[in-house]
Amino acid sequence: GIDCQGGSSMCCRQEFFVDFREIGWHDWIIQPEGYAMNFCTGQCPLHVAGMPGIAASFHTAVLNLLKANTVAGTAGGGSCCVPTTRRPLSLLYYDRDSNIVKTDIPDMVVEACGCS
Amino acid sequence: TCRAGSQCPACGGPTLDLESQRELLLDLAKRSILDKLHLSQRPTLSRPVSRAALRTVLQRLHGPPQGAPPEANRAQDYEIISFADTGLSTINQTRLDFYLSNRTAGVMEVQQASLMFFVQLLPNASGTLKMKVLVSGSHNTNLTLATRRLLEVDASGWYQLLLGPDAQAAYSQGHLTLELVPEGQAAQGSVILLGAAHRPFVAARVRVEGKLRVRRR
Repeated sequence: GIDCQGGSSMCCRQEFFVDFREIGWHDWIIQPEGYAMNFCTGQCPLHVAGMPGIAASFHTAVLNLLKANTVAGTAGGGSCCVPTTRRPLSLLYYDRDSNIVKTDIPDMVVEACGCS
Repeated sequence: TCRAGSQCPACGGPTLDLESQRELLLDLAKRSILDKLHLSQRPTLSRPVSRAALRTVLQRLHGPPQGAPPEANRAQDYEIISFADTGLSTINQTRLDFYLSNRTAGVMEVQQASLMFFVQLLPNASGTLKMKVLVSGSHNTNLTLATRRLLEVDASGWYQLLLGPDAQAAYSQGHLTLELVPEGQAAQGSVILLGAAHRPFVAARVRVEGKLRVRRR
């Protein structure tokens, strides 16, 4: 996966951190201090469409370009810049009854993006 | 998600200004967390939680340090303090016996041990006190010379002598006998006190393998 840097319009991972103090949630979420949500953004031209996560590979791009030339006109585009790797978010928080709860929410943090 | 015949939202779509985009993402993050926790809205704390409870939870959560062996196999370090039983003593020598309980003896490794004793200086006495230390273990009734230490004694008070391997071995087996023989310039002007408030003691740092717990008293 590629991290977004200024000027690039290709599919990449944009970092986005939600600070729990800033949104007033620090009184009920004990840990962590924030949520590194991140998200995927950018163009997915047809020739980089393929298996998510390996779109950045040069060889895959070449193979997909060949594939795109073959099937051009029938697929009609529609490749998406999507999360290809995610990890869980561990939360320690107070529930409605002021119990302290620890939970791992799967697939909450986007680690890498690719074209579908 | 890809919508048929159009680009996916991540690839373009209507452009939002930065502030609106940020609001949208924050809202998305909030909703996502609440949904996953099966909450319709953020909890409102009904009663305060004690800091002690919170600390306990955090300690449990973080657990033992990474790479530490499981609790049952981990060796535990303790400090054991044994007060002396005083044996036959004269003005020239003081005999001290230290006993460990049967439960403790033989299952621990003594890593360091030191003897603490109170020296009372008589008026006008000061100088160097040479302390001869004889040691005997539980299986050996004969006292052997373990060490001779020089102590600078300039005032009445507590003094410390580190005990060597012989004494440590005897102590770990459950019974240690020490005999202190003051020598040198200040020997005639000093007394090792043995009363309740000045009772000599051995302080030992020990390691106990396995599950045995030793409570410090």
